[in-house]
Amino acid sequence: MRTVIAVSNQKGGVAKTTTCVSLGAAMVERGFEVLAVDLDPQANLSLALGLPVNGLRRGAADVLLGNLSAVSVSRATAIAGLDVLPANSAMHLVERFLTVRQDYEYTLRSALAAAHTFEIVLVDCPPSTGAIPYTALTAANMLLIPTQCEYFSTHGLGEVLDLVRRVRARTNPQLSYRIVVTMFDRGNRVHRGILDQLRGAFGAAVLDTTIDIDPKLRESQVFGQPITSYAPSSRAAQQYRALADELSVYVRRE
Amino acid sequence: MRTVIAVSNQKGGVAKTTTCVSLGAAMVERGFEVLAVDLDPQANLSLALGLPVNGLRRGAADVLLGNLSAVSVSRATAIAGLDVLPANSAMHLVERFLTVRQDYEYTLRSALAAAHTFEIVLVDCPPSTGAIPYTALTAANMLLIPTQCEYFSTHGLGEVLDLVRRVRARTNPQLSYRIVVTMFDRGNRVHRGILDQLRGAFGAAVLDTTIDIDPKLRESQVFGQPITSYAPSSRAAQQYRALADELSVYVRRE
Ligand SMILES: Nc1ncnc2c1ncn2[C@@H]1O[C@H](COP(=O)(O)OP(=O)(O)OP(=O)(O)O)[C@@H](O)[C@H]1O
Ligand SMILES: Nc1ncnc2c1ncn2[C@@H]1O[C@H](COP(=O)(O)OP(=O)(O)OP(=O)(O)O)[C@@H](O)[C@H]1O
Ligand SMILES: [Mg+2]
Ligand SMILES: [Mg+2]
Repeated sequence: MRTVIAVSNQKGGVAKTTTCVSLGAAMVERGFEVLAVDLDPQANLSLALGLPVNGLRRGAADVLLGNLSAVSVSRATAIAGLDVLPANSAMHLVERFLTVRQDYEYTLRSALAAAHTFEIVLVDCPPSTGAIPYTALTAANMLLIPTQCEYFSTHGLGEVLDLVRRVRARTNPQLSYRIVVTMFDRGNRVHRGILDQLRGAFGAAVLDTTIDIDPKLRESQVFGQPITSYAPSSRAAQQYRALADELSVYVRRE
Repeated sequence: MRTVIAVSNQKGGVAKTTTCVSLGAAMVERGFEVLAVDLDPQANLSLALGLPVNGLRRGAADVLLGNLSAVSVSRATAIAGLDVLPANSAMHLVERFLTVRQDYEYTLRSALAAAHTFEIVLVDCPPSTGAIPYTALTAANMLLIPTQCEYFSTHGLGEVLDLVRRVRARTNPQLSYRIVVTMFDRGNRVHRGILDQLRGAFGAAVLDTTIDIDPKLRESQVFGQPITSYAPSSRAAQQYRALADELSVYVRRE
């Protein structure tokens, strides 16, 4: 069995990509075979895993708009056990052209159907609620929603959950969701106040693990390495490992 | 004469909305009549200016998809001299349906044509390079690109400038652009290093004013007030005033 986790939030800059890379690397440390899928035209996930994004011939756009399988387009990264399905530049066309296909929502789910070698698939989404997040949520067992404890981020959560309701009603009744707080500043009273509000409003859907602000994450991205190998004993590496532990109860092992 | 400034960057969370609100309020302090246009389905600009975003009947979607003029849908805010064209919930449909219209790129430009009472129009865009930013750049005299001094943000600047080139070639040859560094952490060596690289790569296109990290900005948003009235003597208020001064040389007065 395989667990697909979509990482999505319409709000920009909440650490969707950072969470995909860091969580993926932490899951590999725990012995899982992981595929990270980059569905964002910005191709930040591919960049963070050290891929030369500009000349990529084959990528996620060929899987979503063409008929290539996910496995045929994926490639290894410098981290053994962590493969990536990179975003290529044609990804900019996907949002507009995917919707003309009949049952476009199921495109990613069918493309992943043959990817049996991976126990976990993490899907990085662009900051929107359009066709790309829709196909990712249709393919997912769980939606992981990174959010900052800031006014705009938390205000937008309602719309993300509207999307979850629509996907559950139409294409994926089993979809669950969890919220993870990122870039948390323990010394900031707005952050502490909003975290309390989040736990009050969303209860157990808010994961126990929070990811604090850690400048080492920024540095790791310049070097194209996940935080667990760039700075293995940093606070961010420890917290993303704790996140992997917390989520691994949801990963189904045969 | 009127100056239209589009605030856009595909990268999420780089302070596009924060810059629109703060710069707008600082321009009003300098005596300009300002209209802030919210083209983001998240409606964060409308929220930051204290509007009740749920339940808005008329908004930017009616201007872009319907045929309402910008003036008929704009409304006053708590700041005299700063009006807002709010985003309503139908904004989620605009990205997909705008492109079916003939010459859709000119939609915002024609909608703003009659808005003569405003000397400055600031347009907040969603984090993408699709139809909505395209119509905003077609209507604009200048594109203001907020960027953080971080790897993903600066890596994405090339694609934003690709969009500028396409818009210049097809619909708006006069379009200029400037880059403003936001959420700058003077104590962080990755930030300082990337700022030097930006100035090296983009020269005079990078504005002199940088906006430092200032927690007062987060607080101001919770209270639905621009920083210049919430915390008039804060560092962020001073820096956004300096940005208004730097940009006002580009604002054409009759
Ligand atoms: N815990 C953290 N501490 C410090 N910086 C962080 C942390 N998490 C992420 N960042 C930085 O914040 C920025 C935003 O993160 P990231 O790009 O992963 O967000 P995103 O949600 O994927 O953005 P987008 O909406 O553009 O896809 C990046 O420059 C990243 O390096
Ligand atoms: N100078 C600053 N200091 C501290 N926090 C800031 C600063 N500028 C913006 N922020 C905070 O950073 C977050 C991102 O800013 P904002 O929402 O304006 O970015 P955006 O580019 O409009 O995001 P999106 O891509 O989702 O539209 C907000 O929560 C805001 O309060
Ligand atoms: Mg991202
Ligand atoms: Mg915004």
